Amino acid sequence: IIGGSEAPENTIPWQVMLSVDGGRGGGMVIADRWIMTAAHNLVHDGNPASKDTVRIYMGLTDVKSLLGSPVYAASIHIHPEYNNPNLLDYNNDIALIKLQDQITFNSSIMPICLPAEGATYVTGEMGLVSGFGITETNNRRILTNKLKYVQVPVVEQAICSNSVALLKRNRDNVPDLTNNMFCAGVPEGKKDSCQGDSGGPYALRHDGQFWAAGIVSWGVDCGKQGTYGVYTRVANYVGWINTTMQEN
Amino acid sequence: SWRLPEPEPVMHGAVQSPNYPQPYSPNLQEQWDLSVPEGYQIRLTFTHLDIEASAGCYYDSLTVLYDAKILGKFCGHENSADGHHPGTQPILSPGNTLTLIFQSDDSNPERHQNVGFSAQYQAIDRDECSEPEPDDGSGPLCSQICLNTLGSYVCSCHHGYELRPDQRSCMSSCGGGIFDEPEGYLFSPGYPNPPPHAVSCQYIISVEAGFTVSLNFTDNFHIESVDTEQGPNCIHHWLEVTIPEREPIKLCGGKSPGLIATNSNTVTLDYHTDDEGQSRGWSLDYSTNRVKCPIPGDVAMGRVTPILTEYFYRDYIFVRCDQGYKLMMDGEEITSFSTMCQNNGQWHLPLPECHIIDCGEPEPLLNGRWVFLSGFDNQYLSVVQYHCNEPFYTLLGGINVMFTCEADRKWRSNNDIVINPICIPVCGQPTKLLTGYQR
Repeated sequence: IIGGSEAPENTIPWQVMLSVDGGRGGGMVIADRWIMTAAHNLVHDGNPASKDTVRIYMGLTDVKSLLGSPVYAASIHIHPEYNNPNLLDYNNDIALIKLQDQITFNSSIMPICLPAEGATYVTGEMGLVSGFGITETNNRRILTNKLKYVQVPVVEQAICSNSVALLKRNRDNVPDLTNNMFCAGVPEGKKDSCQGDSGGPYALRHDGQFWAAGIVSWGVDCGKQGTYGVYTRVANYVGWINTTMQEN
Repeated sequence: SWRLPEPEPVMHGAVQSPNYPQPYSPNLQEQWDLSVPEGYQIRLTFTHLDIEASAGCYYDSLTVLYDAKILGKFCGHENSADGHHPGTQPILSPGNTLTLIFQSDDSNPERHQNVGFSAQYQAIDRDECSEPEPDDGSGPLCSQICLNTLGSYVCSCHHGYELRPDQRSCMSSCGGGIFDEPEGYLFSPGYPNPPPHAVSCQYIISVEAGFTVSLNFTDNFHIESVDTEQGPNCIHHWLEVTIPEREPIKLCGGKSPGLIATNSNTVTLDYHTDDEGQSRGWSLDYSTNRVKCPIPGDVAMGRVTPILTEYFYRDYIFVRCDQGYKLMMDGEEITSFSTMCQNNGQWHLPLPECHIIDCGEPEPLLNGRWVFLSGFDNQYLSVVQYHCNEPFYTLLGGINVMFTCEADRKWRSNNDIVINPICIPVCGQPTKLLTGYQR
C-alpha cells in the first residue's frame, strides 16, 4: 500500500494474506469456507497452483503473528475465462479458494459483503484498499509486515482508459483495460496499492456495510502521478461466485 | 375235560315227541329243559297231543314241570273220554324255565297208533310289578312306583323323593348338591310341609371366585329348637351355615335369619333333623355380588376413568395423564395403563404416576445459543429463545426465534416448525472503524 496507514486490529477483518510458492498476495474472506482473490495469485506460468502450496492467513494485522496459524485450502477455483500466459491479459482476474475447515467469525475475522449483481461504482466514491504488499517509506519501497490501508476514489472508466492508453504509447506490454476492471486512485499519485497487495480487497461502504467492489489486480508502477490502480470489477462476477460456492 | 357251554336262551321254539308225526316207540323216556331269558315266562301251546290215554296217564304221559313242581301231566287226545288232554289253553310257566318229560311204557294198543305231541313255546314278558309281594318279608319290589320293562322292571319315586342305592326303596329328596349358578332357590325337603324324620341334607353354594354369596331366608322359617335360658338351642334340629375360615353358624327357631351376607364365594348348608320333633323347614333365595375393590384414588396431573362410586370384580380403570405429562410406573415410562379389579378385591396393578414430559436439550445452534425464557429442565411448555453470536452472526429469517416444548416432545416455534434456526454471518461490519480527525 502506497501512501497509506497501518490498519488497527479488527478494522479490516476480511483481509487475508496468501502465500503461494513463497509469493505474497492478498485476499478477502467472503464466507465461512471461502476466500476470494485474484486469479493471477494462483496461476504461475499459465499453471494453476496446487492447493497444497497455498497458505492462507487471517485475523491479525502483523504478518509475524499471522504466520503461526495458517488455514488450508480444500480446493481452488480460478475463473474459467482467466487466461494470462504472458501477463498481458488480466481480464477475469478472479479466483475462489475453498477452505478445508469452516471459520468461526469474530471481531478479527469477518466476511466482506458481496455486491449486488450489477452494482454501480460511483466515480469519486472513496474505497478502502488494504494489503501486506509493498509500501514506501522515505522514498524507499519496502515490503511491510503490517497490514496497511489507503483510501482511494473510484476513477471514471474513461479517464482510466485514457490513462492506460497513454501508458501504452510510452511502454511496452501494458495490459488492456476491460469492462471487467475499474480504476481507483488519485491523479497526483502517492496513494495506491502495489505488489503484494494483489488479490486484496477494494471495499466500498454503503449503509454501514463494506462490500467487495474490487480485487487488487494490476497497475503500472505504484502511486505514480497519472496512473491508477486497476481492480477486478467484482459486481460483474456475482453470478459466477454464487454458482461456484453453491456447486462446491 | 370239556366244559359244555350253557345253552343260549331263546325267545321261542318247538318241541315234538320222537318220530312225530309217526307213532312213538314204546319204552321211551325223553326230557326237554326249555329256558328263555331272565324276566320272561314260557308260554307253551300244544298244536297236537295224542298219547295213549290211561287213568292218571299211568302208562304213557307228557309231564310239564316248573322247578320240580308239576304243572300238568297229559295223555289221551282231544276227543278221548279218558286221559288228560291240555286242550287249547296254553300253559304258562311261573319262571323262565320249563321241563317236559315224555315217557311211554312197553306196550301200545294195536288198533290205534298214538303219534305223541307237538308244541310251540315262546317267551312272554313277566310283569314283575303286578306280581304279589314275595313271601320272604322283603316287602314289595318297589316301595313307590314299579315300571315293568321287557325282561325286567325298574323302580321309581314320587316327586320329592329319590331312589335309594338299593334301587327299590325311596327316600325323601334333599334337593341338595352343588349350586354354582349366580342365583338360586333352596328349600328343605318337603318345604313348606314338614319333611320326614332323620333328614341329613347338604347344600353347597359355590360360585366363581370374585363373587360373594348372600343368603336371603324367607319369613316362613321353622326349625325346632329347645328353649334354654340362653335362648333357643339347636340341639336336635338345625341348619348349619359354614363359611370358609369362619365359625359355623347353627340356625334354628321360628324366626327367619333374613339376609346373611357371607362375603364368600362358597357356603355350605347342612340341614339335620333327628327321628323326633317336627320342623316345617326353611327356604331361601341366594344371590351373588361381585367383589368390591377399593376406590382407586387420584393421580396427580392425570385422570382415572371411569369414575364410579364403587368398583367391582372385573371392572377396569384407565389412567391418562394431562397434556404434557407421561405415564410412569416403576421408573419406566409406559404407553398406556389399565388395571382390573381382581377376584380378591385388589387391583392387579397399582396406579401409575404422571410425570411432566421433557423435550430434551434443544438442538444446539452453530454460532449461536439458546436461553430459557421460561420453564426449566426442558420440561413441557418451557420456552427457549435462540440467539446468534452477535455481532458476527445473525439469525436467518428472524430476530426472535422462540421454541416451546410441546406435548409431542418436540420444540416448536410459533410457526409450528420443528427445524432449527440458522445463524448466518454478518458481513462488512467490522467492530472497529478506521477513524481519524485530521483534515
